[in-house]
Amino acid sequence: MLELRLVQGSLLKKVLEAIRELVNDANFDCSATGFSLQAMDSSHVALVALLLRSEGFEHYRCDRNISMGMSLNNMAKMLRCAGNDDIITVKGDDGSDTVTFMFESPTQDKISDFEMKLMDIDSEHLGIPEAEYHAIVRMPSAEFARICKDLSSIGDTVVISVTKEGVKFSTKGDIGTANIVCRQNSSVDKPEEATTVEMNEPVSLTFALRYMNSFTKATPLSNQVTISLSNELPVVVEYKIAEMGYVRFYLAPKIEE
Amino acid sequence: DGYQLNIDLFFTIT
Repeated sequence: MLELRLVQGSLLKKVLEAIRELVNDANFDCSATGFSLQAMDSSHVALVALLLRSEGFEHYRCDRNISMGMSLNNMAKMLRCAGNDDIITVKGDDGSDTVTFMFESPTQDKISDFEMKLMDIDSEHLGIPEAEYHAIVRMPSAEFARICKDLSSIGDTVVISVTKEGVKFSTKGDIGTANIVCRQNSSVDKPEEATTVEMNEPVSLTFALRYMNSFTKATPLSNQVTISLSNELPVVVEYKIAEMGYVRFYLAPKIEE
Repeated sequence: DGYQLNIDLFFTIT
């Protein structure tokens, strides 16, 4: 028996919109810790890890660990039927091949339930070790989205370089080149507008912009994004989900041929 | 533009 009641149902809607471009089908794992997902994109270039901690739900019942395979497009179709202010409850029974999403309007005058078919998904679970990163950049998520969008009109890849001067995003394409430098500005009045750069060692890595742009679908989840970089390791692009957890995207770098 | 590495090179299957 599984029953998860999320008062801020819009969070689940935003989570789905954040990941469904990258991943088509995925297993949602439910345990005492929370509701989580780990999945690679079909090319095995990027990985998404989601955690919604049990404490963040108003009611969280999960009698035993359960894994539910879902089509994220179908799940998104159902969650789009929930109002932004609705309370969403996810219900499942042991051995059942369906999951139910219940939507309650804030005034309790409209209650809907949508039953979705589950699917069997073979997926490998990867162990992600804790790593010390050479550089950690925190910046407004909307600014990062703007930079990825702007650069992708010039080139296909972005070089992210961190020095003590700040973080530089560069691209080149047939029509020319572009460089955008963001400097640390932690003295701004609003913390959500701050850019901070922690650097232990200078880093410079190349990534496909197509994936970076896909990660920025998570922008509505958080005002800030954290980009963790180490030479020759995947970048981690993290959007924290207020009080509940995170969506983390891992992207393998491109290297010189 | 460089050679794209795969993500599963970096993590082990658990």
